[in-house]
Amino acid sequence: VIVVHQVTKTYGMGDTEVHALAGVSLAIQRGDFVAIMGASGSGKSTLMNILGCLDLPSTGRYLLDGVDVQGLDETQLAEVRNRKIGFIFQSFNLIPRTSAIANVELPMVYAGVKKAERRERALLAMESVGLAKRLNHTPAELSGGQQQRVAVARAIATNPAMILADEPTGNLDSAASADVLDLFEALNAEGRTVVLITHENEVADRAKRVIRLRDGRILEDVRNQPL
Amino acid sequence: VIVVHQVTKTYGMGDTEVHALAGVSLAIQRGDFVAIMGASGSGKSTLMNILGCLDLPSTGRYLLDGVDVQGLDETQLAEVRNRKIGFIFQSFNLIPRTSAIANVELPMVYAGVKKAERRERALLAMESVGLAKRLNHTPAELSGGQQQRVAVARAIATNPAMILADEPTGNLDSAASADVLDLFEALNAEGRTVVLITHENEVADRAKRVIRLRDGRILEDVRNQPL
Ligand SMILES: Nc1ncnc2c1ncn2[C@@H]1O[C@H](COP(=O)(O)OP(=O)(O)OP(=O)(O)O)[C@@H](O)[C@H]1O
Ligand SMILES: Nc1ncnc2c1ncn2[C@@H]1O[C@H](COP(=O)(O)OP(=O)(O)OP(=O)(O)O)[C@@H](O)[C@H]1O
Ligand SMILES: [Mg+2]
Ligand SMILES: [Mg+2]
Repeated sequence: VIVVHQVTKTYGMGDTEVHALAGVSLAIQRGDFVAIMGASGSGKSTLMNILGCLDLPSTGRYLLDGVDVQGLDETQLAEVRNRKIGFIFQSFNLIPRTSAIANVELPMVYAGVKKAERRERALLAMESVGLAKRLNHTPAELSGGQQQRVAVARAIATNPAMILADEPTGNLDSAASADVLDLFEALNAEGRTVVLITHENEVADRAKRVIRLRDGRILEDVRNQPL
Repeated sequence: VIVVHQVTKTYGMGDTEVHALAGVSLAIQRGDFVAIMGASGSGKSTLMNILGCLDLPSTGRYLLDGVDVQGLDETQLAEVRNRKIGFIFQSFNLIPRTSAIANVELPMVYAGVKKAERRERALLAMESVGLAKRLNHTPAELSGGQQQRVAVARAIATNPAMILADEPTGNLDSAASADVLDLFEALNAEGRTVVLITHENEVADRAKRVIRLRDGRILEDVRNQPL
């Protein structure tokens, strides 16, 4: 479902040039469960943003379901994101002054899901992350880990074919982390592709495959469980 | 240096009432190194914001160096914060579109530190968190873990008597986390009080004392190393 070929991402020019990705190639088949690890600043989020069609590579090819994203315009990229991908940002990116449940429903509004079904799926998603009692709280009225879980609920409520999660348990204690991982495992067992970034070994241990980045390149790519 | 007596914090009213803190009492002596743990939503950040004079309790007493904060107005609270406390927010709270080094210098601007000395201390702080090569990057041009480390640098550059850190390693890999903890241990060895929130046992293991919260109350308070 994903083919990345010799992708680079460079920021800035001259002496402030940063090679966030210095040549990455990988393929991810439908239904895989991949953990991306690496030191702070090694290029994980940059790679994830490209996989999620939120950013384009500087050079190289990215094919999503056989379609080269380079050929798509902004509207088509947004449509691909909305239909195929559930994205969980490292900084949550919830809409301020908007209730948690409205935040979870928003991607479904764009996807044209009817109101009653939207509300029902949003409620189910909030329950599955343990926040049934926080539906009407705005982000400012939620703890850090609760905001993170709302971001998880928002990504899964559209039933996406692929979930891309950037540090989804960074602010969670081990019980809440295990709940989120149980959720990802259940979604993966249904055939959805899960790619997550983590710096925690306990989280990576539950993936089927671990890719380690270092200074914008793949250091190793290890399969721990069969597809 | 800190005395908290029967502090509560309640949000909302009626059926949306949330008891973030339901009666917390504790004392922290100068030079202690305390880790605060607990499930997501258990009241850790709420307690930390009260300790850092960023928020007032609903009921109960908070004495910082013998001074009851209830009697202070906004300006006096800001002065106490600026002079005595280095605060690291769970969501970093860096000023957007402002370089990392300007962010680190800002508390020293408020404290009236001269320009040359400000710059020198900010440089030292950025080096101590491993970001000497990212001085002029704005938050948007930094990875999540790099933003977190700028927030750490900002909190220590004023040489505060007390450091309050809310999940300072949430976005860091184990090497970068160990660097930040080495830094806190060195500051603590100089006699500075360190209070940090964490959900990672490896981080709590390095503290002298661990306080666990549950549903807004202290579940246990255990000294692991002598003061
Ligand atoms: N402004 C607010 N209005 C209403 N409820 C709030 C507000 N701020 C926090 N809360 C609630 O108070 C409780 C404690 O929040 P707090 O941020 O202290 O938790 P925490 O222990 O830091 O959690 P985390 O580990 O997820 O960061 C949470 O259940 C949260 O929903
Ligand atoms: N807009 C930008 N301009 C300049 N440099 C950038 C920009 N965005 C990211 N970088 C740099 O690219 C590198 C990779 O960033 P990235 O966010 O992918 O790292 P990461 O592996 O996700 O790190 P972390 O674990 O800290 O989140 C970093 O060194 C960062 O400073
Ligand atoms: Mg990142
Ligand atoms: Mg918190």
